[in-house]
Amino acid sequence: AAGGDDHDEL
Amino acid sequence: MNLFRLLGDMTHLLSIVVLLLKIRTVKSCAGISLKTQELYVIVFLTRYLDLFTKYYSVYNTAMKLVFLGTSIGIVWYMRYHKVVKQTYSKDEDTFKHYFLILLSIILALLIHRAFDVIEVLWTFSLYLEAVAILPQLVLLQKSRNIDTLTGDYVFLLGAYRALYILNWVYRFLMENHKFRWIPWISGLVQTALYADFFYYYIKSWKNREKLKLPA
Repeated sequence: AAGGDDHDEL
Repeated sequence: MNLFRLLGDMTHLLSIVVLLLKIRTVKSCAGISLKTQELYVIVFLTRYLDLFTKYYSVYNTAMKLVFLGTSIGIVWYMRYHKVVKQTYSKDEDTFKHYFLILLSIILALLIHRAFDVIEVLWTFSLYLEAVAILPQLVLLQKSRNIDTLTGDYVFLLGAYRALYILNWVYRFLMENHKFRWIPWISGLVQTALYADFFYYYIKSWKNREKLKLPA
């Protein structure tokens, strides 16, 4: 999803 | 997920494969900084606590488990494997890495997006990852012989971070992503630390010479 969550990367 | 992100993750994975190849087939960890490897274990343990709190995708979970498992495995080999541990360049691995942990704790307590346990530990992991390569770079500079696998390992680690920057640019432009100062600045600092190494790595590759860093 655009914006929002910072934590979706590794 | 965009191509840069995927390539970045694959480069990161490949760097670990190269390091494990050296450790498991050559049975050597010469020129590899145990301190950097221990910092990576701390980075992954503190960043991936969200394995217990939030689900993103099979890919995301699998990669997190791989990074955790391999980093712990590498440290185990370097500390306890009866052949591998004897090849550890202990006398040259002198960087005061506790100082980096302390610095990252202080910075994470001061600069974070939200003050809760998961968020502060996640921020700490980004700051620590940014500087975790320093003991390894110092060790490389002290090593007279940098073998191909060690050079390739460090290059792939740096390339992974450079690809993540392209991923952020892509997400910002194409996915309308918001500003994410903490990971961006940490990632830029992390990539910048490799600049000098990249220069000598590419130079040695172009001239088909053995990699050597100036003291």
